[in-house]
Amino acid sequence: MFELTMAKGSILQGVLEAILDLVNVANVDCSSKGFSLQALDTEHVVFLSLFFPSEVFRSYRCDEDCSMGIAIADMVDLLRASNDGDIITIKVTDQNFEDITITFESPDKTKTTDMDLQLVDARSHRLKISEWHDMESEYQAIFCMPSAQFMLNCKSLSVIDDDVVIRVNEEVISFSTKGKSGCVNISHVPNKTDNPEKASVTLTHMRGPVSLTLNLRYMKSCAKVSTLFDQVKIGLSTKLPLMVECKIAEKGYIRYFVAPKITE
Amino acid sequence: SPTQKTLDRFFQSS
Repeated sequence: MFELTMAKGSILQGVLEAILDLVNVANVDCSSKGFSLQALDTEHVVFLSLFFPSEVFRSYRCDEDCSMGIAIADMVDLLRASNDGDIITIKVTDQNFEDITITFESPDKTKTTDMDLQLVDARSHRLKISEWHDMESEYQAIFCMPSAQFMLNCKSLSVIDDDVVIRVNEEVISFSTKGKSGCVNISHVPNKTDNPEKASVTLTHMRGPVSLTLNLRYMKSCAKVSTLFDQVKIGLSTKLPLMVECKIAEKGYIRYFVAPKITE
Repeated sequence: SPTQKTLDRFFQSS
């Protein structure tokens, strides 16, 4: 049996709302350690991987590891029907592995709403990716910035064109674009420390200058999720997809892997 | 102009 409870408006609900513009169906794996979700957008440009450790939920129980496909858009629609103050329970029993039960309980416990959502096949949304600890050292540059600043950069650039070029070297981290009506270049002088301050742009890992071109549509989606958190961490490599990461509590994370645009 | 790549070249689908 798997069962988690959370308050209406919790971070999981916020994240599910924020990923809707990219994914419809997600593969969810549950273990005693927590709730993880993987999803691939229909164009195979963005892979999303998140892990919510058990301690971020109001209560969490998972007797046996389980994996299920969830139609995220339908689930979010159901969750939206909850009222302020409701406690939301998500449950799957071993007897019935065909659907997931979502329950809302009013704060005074006088009203309960039960809903069943059918599970779907989401096996194609599983991707074999290395453990992050192995991958981090493969990125040429990793920097952190306030997520509000990241969103602002993406919005400012998308006025001019659909693409952004992110360049990182020891001296500067820049976001630039060039379109028919003009160009925009936003430069940040980074701090260099392993312990980034919340309000600044910090270069945490640097093995050499790197630049990548990315579609701003996907970057804005990443930025939307990141604004649920204070800071966003961005990794660039010419051999790996761009990585956008936000930390959830001590051990949790939400990571986007975005394929770049490349000139043939 | 640059072409959008997919993730298939980076990750192996299971």
